[in-house]
Amino acid sequence: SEDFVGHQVLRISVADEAQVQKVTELEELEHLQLDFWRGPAQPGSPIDVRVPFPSIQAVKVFLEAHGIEYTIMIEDVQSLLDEEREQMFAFQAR
Amino acid sequence: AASTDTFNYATYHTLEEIYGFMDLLVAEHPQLVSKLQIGNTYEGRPIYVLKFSTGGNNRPAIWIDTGIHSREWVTQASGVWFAKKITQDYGQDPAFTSILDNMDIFLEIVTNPDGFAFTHSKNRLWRKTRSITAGSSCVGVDPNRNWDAGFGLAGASSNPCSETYHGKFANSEVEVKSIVDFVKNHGNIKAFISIHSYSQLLLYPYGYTTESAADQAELDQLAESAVKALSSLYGTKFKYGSIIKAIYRASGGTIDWTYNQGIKYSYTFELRDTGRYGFLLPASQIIPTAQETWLALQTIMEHTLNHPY
Repeated sequence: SEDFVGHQVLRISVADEAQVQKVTELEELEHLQLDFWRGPAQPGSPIDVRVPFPSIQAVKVFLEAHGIEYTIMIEDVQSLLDEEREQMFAFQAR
Repeated sequence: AASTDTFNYATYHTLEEIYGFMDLLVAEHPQLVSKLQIGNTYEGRPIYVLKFSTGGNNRPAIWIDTGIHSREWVTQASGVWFAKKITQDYGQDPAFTSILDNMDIFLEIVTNPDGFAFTHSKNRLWRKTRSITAGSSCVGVDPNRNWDAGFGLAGASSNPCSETYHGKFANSEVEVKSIVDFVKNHGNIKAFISIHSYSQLLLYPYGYTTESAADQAELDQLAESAVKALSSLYGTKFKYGSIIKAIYRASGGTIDWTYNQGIKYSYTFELRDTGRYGFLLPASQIIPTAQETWLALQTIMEHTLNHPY
């Protein structure tokens, strides 16, 4: 099963169209393996993106270099998945 | 589960458990519920639709589907809860009883079975179908970009590795083609509601063009009423509007095609959440999410019943 240890989900806040375009550029960089949970839309509309561990540093540097604000929505995707799986198994065990 | 009364609606389930639930529900309510197979998936799994009918022949109908994007687990889980709710409310709730006395409801709970099975076995965050694209090592097509409505225009990707890959041609995905054939053969569907998550939105056509839908004013007004009903339960805030205005340009989408087929009340829901868990919504939120969504669905269904066309 695919493992998401160290993957983070960033919530990106874009202030204007230029910043939306910058984030869209990121989307095209296939080697970063980004998974947009909420894609780039319009200024004011949050963008959520899952970033694999190897790409985190590069993405954060890129966003900060362009003055694009972000917060970490999910610190570690795998830990949420583990919780979800435990909950399912607990139910099945019962 | 021994019955749909002991089935646990507050946890996520596998494909087999959901299909087992469907059989239980049909067995418990043979006069009201039947299970139709509308096709087989790319990997050969059956595609089931539950039909809720109190009689008549080819009555005007309401279509609800969940789980077309397989990782949006709260939607399939809500679909299971809706199915049980329908059997509980018919004959009890006068407004809902009136809907089912005059219309049929079709509910497709697992609209992307291959993708859903894959989220349980290999990759919890899988979104697309599992079809193989000749010439590419990447798998799957976005089933919400594969419909014959603005197919291939801006708002989808031609890259098989993209999460929004539209596929080689419209309806290339059998999971989509099965619904297309069903809708065309039935010919009397009056409302089509496709349920996604997340971001708390109620959307109506169009996504592939900035042109307004002919019924935009009515769709907007009904959306406002529906989100008000939804919000009345737990205060969950939804925005509403056309796809292209409320979020972004998206081509080849489900409800653009259904609307162009003449199904006026075509809506897409984006359920919880606002940005804490995303697709990994805790199971403890399944029932509240389904309950609030049901209020919005009832608003749309009542409007459809009261505004025949």
